[in-house]
Amino acid sequence: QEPLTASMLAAAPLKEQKQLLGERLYPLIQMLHPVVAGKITGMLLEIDNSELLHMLESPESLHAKVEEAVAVLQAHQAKE
Amino acid sequence: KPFVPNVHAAEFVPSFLPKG
Repeated sequence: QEPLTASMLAAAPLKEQKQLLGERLYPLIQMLHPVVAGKITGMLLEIDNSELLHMLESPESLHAKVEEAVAVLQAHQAKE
Repeated sequence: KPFVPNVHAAEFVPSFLPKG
């Protein structure tokens, strides 16, 4: 699969851009946290598209955001 | 903009996953 570029993303209708980004993020997140991959992907998709594109190219920044989201989700679930 | 994880964000469902 070739990398998702900003121009590819811009060519898609706005509504589909999040889905396109999600489709690329989901497998990467699933490798780290299979059980909550859908939820964590949804949480990350609230980040701006340009930053999400950068995260797809930089595993470190993606890992950092994923771990941040997982920590918040786990704290929330512990409270419930 | 700092990233504030939102636990109420909708769950993402990839189109390549079988439905249900």
